[in-house]
Amino acid sequence: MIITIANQKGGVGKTTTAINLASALALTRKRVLLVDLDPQANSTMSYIQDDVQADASTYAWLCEEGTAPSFVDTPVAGLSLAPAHLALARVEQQLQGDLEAPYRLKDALSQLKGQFDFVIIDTPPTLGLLTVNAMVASQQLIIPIQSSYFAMEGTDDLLDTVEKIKKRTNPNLEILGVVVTMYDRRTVLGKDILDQIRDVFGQKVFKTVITRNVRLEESPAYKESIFSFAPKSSGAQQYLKLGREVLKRVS
Amino acid sequence: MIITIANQKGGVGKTTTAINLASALALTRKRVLLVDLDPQANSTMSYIQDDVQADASTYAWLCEEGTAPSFVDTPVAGLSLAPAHLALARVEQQLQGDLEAPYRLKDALSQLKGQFDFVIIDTPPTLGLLTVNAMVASQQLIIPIQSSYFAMEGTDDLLDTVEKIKKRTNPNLEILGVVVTMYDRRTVLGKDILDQIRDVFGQKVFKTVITRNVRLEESPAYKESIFSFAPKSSGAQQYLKLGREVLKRVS
Ligand SMILES: Nc1ncnc2c1ncn2[C@@H]1O[C@H](COP(=O)(O)OP(=O)(O)OP(=O)(O)O)[C@@H](O)[C@H]1O
Ligand SMILES: Nc1ncnc2c1ncn2[C@@H]1O[C@H](COP(=O)(O)OP(=O)(O)OP(=O)(O)O)[C@@H](O)[C@H]1O
Ligand SMILES: [Mg+2]
Ligand SMILES: [Mg+2]
Repeated sequence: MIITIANQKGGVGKTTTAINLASALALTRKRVLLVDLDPQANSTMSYIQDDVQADASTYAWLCEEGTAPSFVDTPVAGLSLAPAHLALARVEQQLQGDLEAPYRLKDALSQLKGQFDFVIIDTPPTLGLLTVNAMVASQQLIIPIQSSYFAMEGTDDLLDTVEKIKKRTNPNLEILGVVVTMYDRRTVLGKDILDQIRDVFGQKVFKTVITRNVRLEESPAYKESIFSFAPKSSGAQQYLKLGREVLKRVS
Repeated sequence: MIITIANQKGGVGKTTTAINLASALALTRKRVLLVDLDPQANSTMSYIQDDVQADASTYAWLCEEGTAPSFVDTPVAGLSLAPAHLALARVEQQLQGDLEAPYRLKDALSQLKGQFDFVIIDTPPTLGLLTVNAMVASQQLIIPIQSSYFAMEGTDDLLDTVEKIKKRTNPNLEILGVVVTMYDRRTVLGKDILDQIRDVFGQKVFKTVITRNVRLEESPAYKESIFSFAPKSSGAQQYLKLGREVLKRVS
């Protein structure tokens, strides 16, 4: 099962969801691969200390033909990582005019068939070729939406892109769900925004809401998932619940 | 004095800084114009309730020749607003190949010479034509940087763009300062990130740090600045201090 985490809005919790959902699934004894497709490599930095070479990153998966897709271990048992590299920023330019360009990730992942139960793909805040590659390669899409007054701006563009991809390149792509992130329980505004998101996305909205929890901001600095860093935190409990909800929805 | 608020990273506090710094300056009896150059129109939504027509927005400033640049009042005394519109998303495409494209905002603002003491420009999270227009039109740049583990990723690209603009189109552009946003006092991580930002930007970093304060998230829902919405909050006190620091640096 290949799942893309996408929202072209910046700073809405894509990486935080990718790294902790991937860990949550690994904790249930699933074999999980976290694929970092963002040139900013935030998912990579959350688990890996050492420098990554471009030819050992997802850049090579997309742009270096004939490379067997490589990945590395993370500190989390059962979780592997395909690290990103800043070279990904050139992919759009490099694959300009290549009709195969949207399928590069799909082809690379097909070489890993059977090695993983879940592939979780973190994407950059754009609707460009990298995010398209992720959506073309995936069966499912999870959309993190930040609980903020401006939360819904731009979701139309994201949904248009999904529709275009379903129409031509990947009719199997489904929206697995919308996860509300950085929710603040203390405000009336938070409640209003949650209602607004539920009005628009209905049953797609996961029951699990991720509330604002500073532990989720800290764990990447220690190269740990939230589950080893702060297992009793609300962040850990909520991402564990989200993992269970995802398993339920895909079964 | 024309000041651009820019950082191509999403969700780092550009809009929150634009709307509240503009108000802080208006509170000191300066005549201030807040220019919204983001198709997502978040600054606009923070002060204006009614729908804005494309031909009465900054889209018209950039793409409709011969239009006198229009603006509207806000609930804040002394603060006017040039509202944005989703049509701005087409500007890059529409002005394709036009050698004058980077100068459109500069030309529009020159028609308003003498009407305002400060022009504050909110920009989208990109380094495209809209942000370039803002930087070409401005004397000063303020860079909000979110206090987060991934804070410094991407600042190189921003600084490269500034250098390119200084080299050719606007040699007068200066970085007025870097403002650290969404700082969390309670964490060791916050302290480390602040030190890291200060190591890189030195004296450019404003003494005023904006800490995380939920009131700053709420005030746009009420179409008020933080100063009328929650005058005693840390958000209000800090943006007031930032206003004073800006005045000191430009005098
Ligand atoms: N529930 C939460 N509580 C507190 N902080 C959070 C939470 N979720 C995310 N954050 C923090 O907010 C910031 C943005 O989150 P994140 O990096 O996951 O977003 P993103 O969508 O991947 O951003 P980008 O578009 O830049 O890749 C990070 O500093 C992260 O640690
Ligand atoms: N100091 C703060 N404390 C609490 N919340 C904040 C603070 N600063 C900004 N926010 C909230 O964080 C979110 C992102 O901030 P903002 O919209 O100002 O960023 P931005 O850089 O303009 O984002 P974009 O790139 O999408 O335009 C908003 O919901 C905002 O209300
Ligand atoms: Mg990310
Ligand atoms: Mg903004």
